[in-house]
Amino acid sequence: AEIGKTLLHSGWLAARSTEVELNGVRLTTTNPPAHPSVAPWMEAAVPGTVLGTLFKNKFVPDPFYGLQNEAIIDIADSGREYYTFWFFTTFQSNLSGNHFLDLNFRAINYSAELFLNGHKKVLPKGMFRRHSLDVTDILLDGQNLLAVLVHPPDNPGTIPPQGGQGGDHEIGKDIAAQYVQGWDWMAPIRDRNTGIWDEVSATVTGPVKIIDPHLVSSFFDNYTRIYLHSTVDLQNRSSAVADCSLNIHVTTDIEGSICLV
Amino acid sequence: EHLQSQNVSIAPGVTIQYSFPELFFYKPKLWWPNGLGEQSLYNVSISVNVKGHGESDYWNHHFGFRKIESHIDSYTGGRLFKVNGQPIFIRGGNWILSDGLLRLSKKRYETDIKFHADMNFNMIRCWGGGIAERPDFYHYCDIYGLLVWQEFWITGDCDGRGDPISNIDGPQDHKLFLLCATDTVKLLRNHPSLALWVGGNEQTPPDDINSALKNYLQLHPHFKYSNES
Repeated sequence: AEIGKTLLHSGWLAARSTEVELNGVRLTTTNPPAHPSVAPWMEAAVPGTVLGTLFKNKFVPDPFYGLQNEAIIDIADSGREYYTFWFFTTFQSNLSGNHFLDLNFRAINYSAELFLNGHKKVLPKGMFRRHSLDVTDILLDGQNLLAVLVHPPDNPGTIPPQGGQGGDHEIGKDIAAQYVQGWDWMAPIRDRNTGIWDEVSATVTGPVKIIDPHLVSSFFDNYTRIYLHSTVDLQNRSSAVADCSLNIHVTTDIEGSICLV
Repeated sequence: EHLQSQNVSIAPGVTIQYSFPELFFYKPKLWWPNGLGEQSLYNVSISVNVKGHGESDYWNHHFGFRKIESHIDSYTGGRLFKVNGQPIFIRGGNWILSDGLLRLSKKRYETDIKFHADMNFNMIRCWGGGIAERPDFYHYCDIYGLLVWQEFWITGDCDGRGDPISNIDGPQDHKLFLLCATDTVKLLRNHPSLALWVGGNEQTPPDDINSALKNYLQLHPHFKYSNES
């Protein structure tokens, strides 16, 4: 496996949790969904939302045309289970001995349980947080089965008949987007944007991982003298001392492929 | 002069924080907002090689040299901005998000943000009832010179107002709010277009959240007195 990031944005399937009788362990071991999708499974929108998946598969009309949003059941009436969905995909891996693999979800709304090859991990609440899981120990050479059960916000609220700013305001209890209960400019989003709504990736690293570098500049002498300050977290995941060569390199494209170092 | 290597030793199972010695630049091209100059971007790459293993990890990011200052003007009550020492007249647009089904493609972001630049705007304000915008959004704001005013997830109508009146101490889990806030800051902080963090829409968050955010986001003293000879 090469060091670096691979996007996991293709081949996702989805199904309403109440229509799937199997649990996450069986979905990711003995009974994965069939490809191509067979009901209740459908092609998923990842990154995206449950409502986006339902629209993609023509189970709901486009909520942004005319009054079609009225034809889609609101989570307040359907219950949270209706918009609780399984998402499933597979990916290949072939790690060498000193490599590690992380699964990264840049944002999930609102919480999730992840199953990889029969092993469960919890992705805690919060629409605006990243999840990065070291799954090296549970990875298989070749094909890996990944299922994610995504739950809607804890407090999806109800929409008063007269509408209103943020519906009944219940969504304000959660750390989530608040416009989804409807506003003066916007109809309520029926699933409250439940889903794996931003980038999903797998990253392969060696024993030392770079985490969240921070770049800051300071300016002197009327912007003629400038310093770039950079700080980085480094995580050694091996069981041995890591002697590292750490490099920073700043370039700018001048023209075409000519680079100034 | 802009390539630097350092040797670091890390104990097993440990995470360390490492600061490179600062890199010096003489008259680098500055990043300017739309209409004031070019949006010069440098590519910063950081890599780590481990003895006996080879390359272990790498990271790349576009970076722009710019200094953004702002303060509330006591006479008008409005917020005044300076970029690279120059006062800038803000022509801004309000933004919730690109699509209600969160179909947030790069192509869509580029089109939307270029449209704002073509309208001669130089700032986008991301409303607190929407989302913390994504790195792709910020990437195109970097490219097209749109400053970003990013609010956290507090609105008057869901947190303290409305009919019936909502919980003024909302959201329920303050610790989770701060965890999400700090993680979002880490996700977006290197974008030159990022101009201002705001606690929420039309109000401040509950006191404990507000003071924690202020404390977390305050400028390090080292950078308060820069631009002196």
